Amino acid sequence: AIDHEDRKVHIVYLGSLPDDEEYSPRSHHLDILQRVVDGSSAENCLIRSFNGFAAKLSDQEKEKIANMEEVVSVFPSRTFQLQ
Amino acid sequence: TTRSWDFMGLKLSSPRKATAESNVIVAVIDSGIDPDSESFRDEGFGAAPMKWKGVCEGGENFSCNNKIIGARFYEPAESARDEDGHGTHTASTAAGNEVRDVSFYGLEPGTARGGVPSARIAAYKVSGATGCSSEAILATFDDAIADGVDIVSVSLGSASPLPFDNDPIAIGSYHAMKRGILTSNSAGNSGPGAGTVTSVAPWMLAVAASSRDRRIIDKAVLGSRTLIGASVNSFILKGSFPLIYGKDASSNCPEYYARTCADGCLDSNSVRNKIVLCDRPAGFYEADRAGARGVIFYNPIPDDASLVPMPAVGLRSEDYNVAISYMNSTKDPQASISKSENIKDPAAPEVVSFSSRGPNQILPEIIKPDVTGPGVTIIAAYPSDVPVTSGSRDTRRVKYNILSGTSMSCPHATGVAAYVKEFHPDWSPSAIKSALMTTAWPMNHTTNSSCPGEFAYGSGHINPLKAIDPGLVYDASAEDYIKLLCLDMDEARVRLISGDNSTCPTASEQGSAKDLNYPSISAIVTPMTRFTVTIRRRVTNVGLANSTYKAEIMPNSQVEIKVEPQVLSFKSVNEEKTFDLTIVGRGLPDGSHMSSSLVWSDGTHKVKSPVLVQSLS
Repeated sequence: AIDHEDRKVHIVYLGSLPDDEEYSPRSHHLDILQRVVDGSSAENCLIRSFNGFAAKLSDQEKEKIANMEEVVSVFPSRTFQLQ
Repeated sequence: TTRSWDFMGLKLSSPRKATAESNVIVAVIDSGIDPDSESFRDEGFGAAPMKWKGVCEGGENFSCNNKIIGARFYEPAESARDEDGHGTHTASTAAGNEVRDVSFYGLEPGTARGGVPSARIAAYKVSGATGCSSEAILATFDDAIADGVDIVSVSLGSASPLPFDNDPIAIGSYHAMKRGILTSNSAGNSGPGAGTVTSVAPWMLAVAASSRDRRIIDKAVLGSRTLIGASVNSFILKGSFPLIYGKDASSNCPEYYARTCADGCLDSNSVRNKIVLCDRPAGFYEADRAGARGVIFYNPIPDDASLVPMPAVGLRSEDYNVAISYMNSTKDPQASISKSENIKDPAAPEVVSFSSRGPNQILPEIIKPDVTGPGVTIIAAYPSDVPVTSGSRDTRRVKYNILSGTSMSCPHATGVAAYVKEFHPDWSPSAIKSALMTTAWPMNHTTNSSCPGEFAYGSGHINPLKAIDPGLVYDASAEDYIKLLCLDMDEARVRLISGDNSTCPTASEQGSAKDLNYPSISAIVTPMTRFTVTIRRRVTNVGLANSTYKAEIMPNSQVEIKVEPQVLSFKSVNEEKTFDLTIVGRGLPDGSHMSSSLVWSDGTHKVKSPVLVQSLS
């Protein structure tokens, strides 16, 4: 099991949101997470949903998600500054 | 803004379409907004436009009105209220009301206003104490797009340029562009070094910062010598005071830290009732804490003026050295510091040294920044409960404050984009962007950077009145951008982004980034070789139905540039024509570049594109 502290916040970018009215981003995102998350519930890792999602991921989990067909990119959350 | 809009020619009396302007919704992704500011009162405003689908969820103690029609905040913020001042400043610069008799302790007096004072504002607070997270920015774009905004203003940036699929502002603005929304983004404050621009995606408008014709200066008097400096100093310091160098006023810090007046280094007993010399700007915070009467500091960015929490003046290197020499060579050195004043600056507009420069590190064939706008000592709305500076003893509270940065130039470009949207509500984001770029004022090469010219100012300085009537536009569709994405991604990933069955060109037809129908033109060539580069562009007639444009090329001794055809005749509005621009040359040294320009002119309109050839191995 991976300790929660070993996970860092990553962005999983999925591209355009489907037009399907039935589509639930959160369900889709939890489904992706459940396929890779070890020793921790997907609910605990998911931080926020948009046209992608932010989740706490280990390096190994990040690699697994990056290889999924429905994923455009996975990258660490960064801090942006006012300019 | 009491001078910046007039400086650009957008006056209170300039043409407006009142109803159309009040239908424009400007999204400001920033540190929140002060709903109590006069700049956002809603007298004379009707209900929100019908297209508005957003909400007012600003949190406790936050009410929207018919000017601020929407508000949201994202963790870790607890309300959309602006606790920093930045978001209030940028929102009022883009779309704030006209407010008369504004000044900052007498500096920058006049009427404060946004570019589109009758437009509506939707505020999205993403900034916490430590900055803004990628996930908050992405969530914000999702919400702003769904809320039905017209233009997005983002005065935020990363420390370095990021690949598009790793950059939340590039991702969010791409999806905004697909829904017809242009995003204006600050170019960054990491200049004047080359390749420092962080807003690099071609579907965004990247905005550099320049000076206006009104500057702020202040003075230090040392003995019989008066030195002119730059800082926003509202304090009146009567009389002269003993001068002491930071390094001579510290008992607990190594000399390097003491001379910069680093935090905790100055002894209160040594600096009390004295003016301290500090080798860095932020030294005034330590001098303030230690109870000094004033500060003379070295200002490495002399073309900008810092807000100071106490009587202080920033001197350029040569003048600071004069001050040090005076102190070292005088038995009883004394100095006085004057309150800042406004002077006329005939050299304006010049790109300020802190403004980030190209070339574009992610896509070198796309010139970034795109345009330049006023970004030095801009006065605009500020929350009256937020301190003017973070100085520990700064008790000043103001309704209008002076800030500098590409954060300040960005909302000027946002305001102009919204002004164009007011006249042309059906124009695409790229058409609006093209209008701003091809009508920009030419700017002079600056001397404060190793990479001047187009890498500093892009196409030039935004010119609002010309931007609403550009004559021709270089339009680019979502499909054009898809072709660009295909250069770096496989088709499957591109389809995820497009959300449809887009196809990528075959390898032989793939082309390069220079083929994007962009309003500026750039090509990369191999050093010290003979080259011929042909670039195709497509222009759309948005001027008179029957019009004929002739091509003019600014001569350059290093290359030969030809346009084919040299004349474009249009018979209807929205008619498209293509042309080829061929650049022939040889022997450009590695890392060098040469610039020229193409102007399409019908006698009334001048549609100008910079042409830049970069030699890269």
